[in-house]
Amino acid sequence: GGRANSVAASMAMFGLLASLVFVMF
Amino acid sequence: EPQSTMFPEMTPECATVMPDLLEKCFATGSVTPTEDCCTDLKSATSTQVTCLCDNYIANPAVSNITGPYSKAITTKCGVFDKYSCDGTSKGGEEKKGGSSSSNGKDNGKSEGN
Repeated sequence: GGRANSVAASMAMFGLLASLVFVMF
Repeated sequence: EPQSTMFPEMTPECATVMPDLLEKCFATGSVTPTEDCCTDLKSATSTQVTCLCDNYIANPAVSNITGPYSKAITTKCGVFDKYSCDGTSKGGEEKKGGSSSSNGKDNGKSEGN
């Protein structure tokens, strides 16, 4: 459902941030 | 050395190649991918596929949510097989050249839930 999708999107954003953090260090 | 327990496979290489696809395809909150997203998914390298599988699609920490979500997107783009993360394409995908393709089955329609 839409809720799960937004959670998944949040996960993706978190992953995005995690990867960016990795790049920075 | 892994930076996050949630993303144990987040290697520097993955951190370099993942953001683009994540942002374009999996961080939209929509299960309807854009044409741009599909184009990128189709042209993604095996490294990108592996990184997405390990850290996102099949990451045990989030796969219960991201699995179905990713499946919906990749299915609509017609690349579900490539991102099935079942080990057949993971890391060892050969999409160019090569006369012996064992993973060339058609995946026009996949089952729903």
